[in-house]
Amino acid sequence: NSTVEIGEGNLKLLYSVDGGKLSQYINRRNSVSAVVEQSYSYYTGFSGTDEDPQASGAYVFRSNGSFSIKSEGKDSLTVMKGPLLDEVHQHPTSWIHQITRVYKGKEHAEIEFTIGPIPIDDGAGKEIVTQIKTTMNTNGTFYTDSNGRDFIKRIRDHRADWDLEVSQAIAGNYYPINVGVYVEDGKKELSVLVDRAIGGSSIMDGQIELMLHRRLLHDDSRGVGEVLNETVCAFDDCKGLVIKGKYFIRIDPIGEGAKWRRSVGQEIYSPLILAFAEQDGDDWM
Amino acid sequence: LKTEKLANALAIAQHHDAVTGTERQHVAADYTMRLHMGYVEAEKVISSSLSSMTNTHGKTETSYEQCPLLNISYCPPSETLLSNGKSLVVVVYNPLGWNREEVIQIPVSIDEVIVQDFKGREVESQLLPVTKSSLSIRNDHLKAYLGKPSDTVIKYWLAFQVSVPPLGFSTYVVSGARAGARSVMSSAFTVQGEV
Repeated sequence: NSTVEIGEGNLKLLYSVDGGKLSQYINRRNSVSAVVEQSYSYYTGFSGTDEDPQASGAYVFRSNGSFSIKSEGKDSLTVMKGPLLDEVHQHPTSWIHQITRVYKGKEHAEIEFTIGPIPIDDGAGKEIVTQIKTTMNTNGTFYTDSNGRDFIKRIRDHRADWDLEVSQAIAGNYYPINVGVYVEDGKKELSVLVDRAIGGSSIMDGQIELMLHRRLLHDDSRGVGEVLNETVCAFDDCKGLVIKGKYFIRIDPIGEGAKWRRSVGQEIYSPLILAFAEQDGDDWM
Repeated sequence: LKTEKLANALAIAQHHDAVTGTERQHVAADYTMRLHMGYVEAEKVISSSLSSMTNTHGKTETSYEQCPLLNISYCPPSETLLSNGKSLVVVVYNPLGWNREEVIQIPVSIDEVIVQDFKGREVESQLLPVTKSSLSIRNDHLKAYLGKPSDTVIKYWLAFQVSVPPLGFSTYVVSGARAGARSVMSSAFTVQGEV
């Protein structure tokens, strides 16, 4: 009674009732089981000082601390179950809404996020990230696609062809992600595919993080000449941008994730096209 | 019928500032405008192509609509047609070279629906209640985009399984349910604290 299970097919996700958080990933077909957590946090943008004037802005990512996003009020989740798919709706804050879907015929979880307007009334620009954490021992290594081509090995705080001196612990390990990112521990591989170009990393072993949205209050003086603080206006009422997208999570036995990353990675960027028409009664086309 | 505006918009959107979102806001607005112009142009090509491909019985060519605002739960053809007692034809095109089995979702305003494939066989479907937060996002954005809220009220997402051949299309018909056949309503519950 302490967990809620979703998924009518091979894939099951377990959520803890106390806290309403994702706790376990189970695939009955290939016997993969893993402890998984998913959460949101943000980096505040560095505003620059007399001694260190480079501010965090559109081009330059210089975080000034990381803050986890705690649920406002009581943690709750709404679950919808049916023959084709199960959905879990979560609303950790008034400006983050998330739907996790598990389809009966698929062996991955689809996470749809709606984020924004990012609040800036505390005077801090924020870069919102989601983190997927497992207990996998990944030894500081992760793999990201190279502009949609091969997945390339990345080692935290390391470059293969020069001696790296780390001055930005987070940004120095961020990479562009167009298709996906994965980690492996010799037994399993955790893969995440995205539907847009974003930044991401594996800041801790067994963890993958994706930067989903940004709203900053300083120009980084690197050419854009404008603060990254986009708004949408209706009737002179301007609000920060709300973004909506999806990412996809799957855990495979080692060596079996590549096929999914290649095929589903292609499908994400080539969605089915829907067109609608009307029909009178039984006048079949 | 051409797709040159879409080609131009996509070419411009490959600039590094467009990919990373580091462009100025007025430039972002320009990208949006060009992509929209490209979408509107390409939509006509798609509609014409589908009309040509589905017109196999020599009938008058069907006019197809698309739903570019489906991401904010807005799709006038699926919302209005079903409530007016007509059937909705959904054509699903697969641009990839392998068969696809996927679940698609469209917003509907009625709660008794049947989905059939092109041979008239019933297809398994599921209704999922639209949440308050989805409706709030829909209403906020429709006010911004259309200048007014929607004329229709949606109640559910209709999900159904589609199977689409490589580089081809499948057709499904969504109708108000007749006796004995209807979509399965999702069971919904909220967990709060330990309750």
